Amino acid sequence: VAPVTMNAFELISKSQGLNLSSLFEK
Amino acid sequence: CFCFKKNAKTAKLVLFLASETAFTVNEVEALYELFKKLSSSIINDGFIHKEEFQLALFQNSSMQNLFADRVFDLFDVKRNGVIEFGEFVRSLSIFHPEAPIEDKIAFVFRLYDLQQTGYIECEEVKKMVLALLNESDLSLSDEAVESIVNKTMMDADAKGDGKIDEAEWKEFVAKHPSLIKNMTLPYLKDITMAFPSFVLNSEVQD
Repeated sequence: VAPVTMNAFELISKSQGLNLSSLFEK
Repeated sequence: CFCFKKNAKTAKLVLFLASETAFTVNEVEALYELFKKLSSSIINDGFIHKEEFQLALFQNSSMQNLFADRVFDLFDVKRNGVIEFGEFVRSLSIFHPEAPIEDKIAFVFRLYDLQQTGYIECEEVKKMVLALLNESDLSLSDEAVESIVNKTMMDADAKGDGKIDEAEWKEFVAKHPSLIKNMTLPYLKDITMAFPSFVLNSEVQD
């Protein structure tokens, strides 16, 4: 469960869709 | 001595991209190897299609994800439905460890401005939080989501007009630098290390 004190953008930044390092995985 | 093995047009493009991005000629060549791999994973036509982008990110070509869609749309500068090599290099350049931080902040602003109105609106923040919850194991009540969104808007929307403009976004990121952590890919500083097989074949010296 996410803490309700969390900043919304902190939560959003955890999306797998924003993790471009996957592009470099072989 | 520039001995890029592709045709003259591609060689010219590589030199041009190196001149206008954070990458060296060698690094742009390494990115070309990556681009070739990604752009031929489903349809071998020299462009990265949405499905190929999703396959690279999620190991699943039909995985729907709001944020991956937004990243794809921003990379697809010409808005023709595919990512071309130049668009790929220029966009990835923003993720370079030495790229200007202002460019990273602006990119994320555009990413989160879902409707491209020039503002990140309250409803957009809520939509993105719900999308994130939907894709993850995090679970929150409707009240908790409202609370997180409202608190964030209160913190970020300094003018109190219900939307975050670019100046407010810059100030908010300055207070919370972790928000642009995703915008730096350490790989990009040592891209030739990430593709050692390519370097062995390259005759280019920077």
